Amino acid sequence: HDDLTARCRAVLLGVAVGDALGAPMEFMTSGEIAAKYGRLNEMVGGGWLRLKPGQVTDDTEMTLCLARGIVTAGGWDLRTIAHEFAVWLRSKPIDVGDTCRRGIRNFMLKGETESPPNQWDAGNGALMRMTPLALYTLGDKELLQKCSIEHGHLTHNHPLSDAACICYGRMIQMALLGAEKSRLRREADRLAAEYPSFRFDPYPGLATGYVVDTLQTVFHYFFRSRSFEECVTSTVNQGGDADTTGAIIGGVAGAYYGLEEIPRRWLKKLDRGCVTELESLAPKLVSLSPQLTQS
Amino acid sequence: MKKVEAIIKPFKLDEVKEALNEIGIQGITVCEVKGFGRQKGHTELYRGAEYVVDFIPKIKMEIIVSDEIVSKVVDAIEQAAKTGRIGDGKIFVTSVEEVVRIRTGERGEDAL
Amino acid sequence: MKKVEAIIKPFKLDEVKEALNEIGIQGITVCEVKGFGRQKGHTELYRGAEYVVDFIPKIKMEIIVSDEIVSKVVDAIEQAAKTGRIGDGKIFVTSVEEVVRIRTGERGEDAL
Amino acid sequence: MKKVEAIIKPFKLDEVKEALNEIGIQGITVCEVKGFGRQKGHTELYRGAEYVVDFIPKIKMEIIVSDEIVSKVVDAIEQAAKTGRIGDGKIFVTSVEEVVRIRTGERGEDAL
Ligand SMILES: Nc1ncnc2c1ncn2[C@@H]1O[C@H](COP(=O)(O)OP(=O)(O)O)[C@@H](O)[C@H]1O
Ligand SMILES: Nc1ncnc2c1ncn2[C@@H]1O[C@H](COP(=O)(O)OP(=O)(O)O)[C@@H](O)[C@H]1O
Ligand SMILES: Nc1ncnc2c1ncn2[C@@H]1O[C@H](COP(=O)(O)OP(=O)(O)O)[C@@H](O)[C@H]1O
Ligand SMILES: [Mg+2]
Ligand SMILES: [Mg+2]
Repeated sequence: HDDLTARCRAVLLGVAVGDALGAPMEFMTSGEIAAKYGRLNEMVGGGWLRLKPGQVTDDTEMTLCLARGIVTAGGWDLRTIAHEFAVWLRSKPIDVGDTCRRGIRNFMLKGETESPPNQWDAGNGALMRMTPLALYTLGDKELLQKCSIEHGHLTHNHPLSDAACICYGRMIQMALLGAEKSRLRREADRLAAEYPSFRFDPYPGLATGYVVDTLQTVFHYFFRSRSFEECVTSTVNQGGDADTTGAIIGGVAGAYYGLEEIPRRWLKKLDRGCVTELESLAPKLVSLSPQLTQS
Repeated sequence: MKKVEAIIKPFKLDEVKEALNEIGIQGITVCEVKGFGRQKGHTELYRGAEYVVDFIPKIKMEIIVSDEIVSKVVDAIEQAAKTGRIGDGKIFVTSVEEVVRIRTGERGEDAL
Repeated sequence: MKKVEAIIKPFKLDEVKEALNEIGIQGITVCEVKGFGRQKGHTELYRGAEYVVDFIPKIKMEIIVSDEIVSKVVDAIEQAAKTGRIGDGKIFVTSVEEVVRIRTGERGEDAL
Repeated sequence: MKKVEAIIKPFKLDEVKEALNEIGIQGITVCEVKGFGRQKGHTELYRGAEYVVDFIPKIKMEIIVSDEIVSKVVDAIEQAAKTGRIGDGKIFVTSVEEVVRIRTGERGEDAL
């Protein structure tokens, strides 16, 4: 149980670490990163958002909003989550994705909790903030599916985004319960079987905000890396939407490799308040899960 | 989609931006304009002589928004920009047929 | 209600304002713009070298008016702004759906 | 007739003018505006403290064109103005009811 709690913390901290490491690289190409940093594996700050070293962006902040929303409501309440997003949006965050902004604005102004289906909404904005959902629905695949779709549709109503969120959530849950990498690989292959565009072998090398490119990048580096540090480092050095690919792989790598493997020097760079809140929300989320409430 | 244009007093810009931020609006284009209206220009001293400058510096804001939220946007600007004194300015709404986000090629509401 | 926009030669501003005052128009918004058209830019000397600045300073006026007086307004501007030489400019009329006077909250024609 | 307005990055002005010349468009009105959006402003040092100026200088272009060539014009601007990075800008199309060439009094399409 302690191990589970630690792993759950590793999931949320993994997101923050990947976000902060990758954010200064956002919009850079792998070539530009190599030319400027060689192989980047420190939190250097800077980038288009002029970040402080260790500063997180919307990926972690929206993750926190979702986590807060679930814990505050003591369970699943979409409007509480939407409200958290609205409060966050008004707080002038360092960055907000266009699709996320539109969805949250629609909730603020029209009370809508579901964006209309839209062919252009296959961005990674819903996927990037999934980790609290994986913790909260641990032990119940149906609940994971239902919540992933409802939550995703607050901003992104698109089958590829839905499928990506569910697959990612499942992989995190398997890792939390001790599954082998090969088991996780079968889950990724299941997704690619249902939606061939997600095939990542051979890896096309695209790390854009398109949910397909994002997940291919995450899968590619997760299945060929041997440590948490290697996972996240190789991913952010790929550039593109590096804060988000970093955050997403950080989440699943945290679940798989555990808290001990997250480099101390990276954790130290994160804002204290952010770390404390993530560490305190993780056990609260999993304690609400069917896995723990039904045992 | 609609274009909301507002001519406001320059010192009101931040307050109006705030009010728009409260309703999730971030994209705004602003330019400095000269207003002629009921509010008279000011007098200026130039080379010793005093003369009336008959225009007033104003700020013109342009915000493209989707139809459903136009009235909320207009209300937000109206409340934030108002002082109750002559020269507060005007808001006008016109219809926009197409919008393109240059970076991504998105069109229509997705570009907003 | 209509928006009348006019791109005119800067030195014509006062004459056009006069002509509009004559027909009771007082509310005008003006901004400095750069025009590219058939009228070629001028040459400038900069660090000894002469080069062509390919734009011409223009003034852009915007006047929101009620439908009945649009043509009067267009004619007034046209006559006052005209020199008959290239670059006199253009007037365009677009439809306005709503106008608000911020000071009073008046809407529609009352806001004009 | 349509008005095509484009908010673009200032350094893209020449490229866009080129692209428009390519398709026979010569008449353009341009003004310098301040953009507020997702692209961050620059930092300034003031009394030792660094702070971000929250707007970005942009260029606003206005081109009145006939209906048939609107999409060509929009595409031309979109391709020429695009860098793929945040802040590339937006294009909007509105309907124009009347155009007058001041120099000649020509109206409608002849004025374009
Ligand atoms: N009909 C109009 N068309 C365009 N701009 C106008 C019009 N009326 C007013 N304005 C703009 O609004 C500003 C304020 O108008 P003004 O008449 O001074 O005060 P108020 O609207 O409070 O009576 C003017 O300086 C001008 O820029
Ligand atoms: N199609 C257009 N769209 C927008 N502005 C235009 C257009 N055509 C002309 N202009 C503006 O009008 C000004 C005068 O146009 P120009 O072609 O020089 O002279 P003329 O209209 O007298 O032939 C230009 O500098 C430009 O600001
Ligand atoms: N809804 C809008 N209404 C008016 N101008 C806008 C709007 N959205 C964006 N703009 C203008 O476009 C510029 C670029 O927008 P921005 O959000 O920075 O990047 P992008 O469109 O590439 O995502 C802004 O600086 C602003 O001038
Ligand atoms: Mg981010
Ligand atoms: Mg990102």
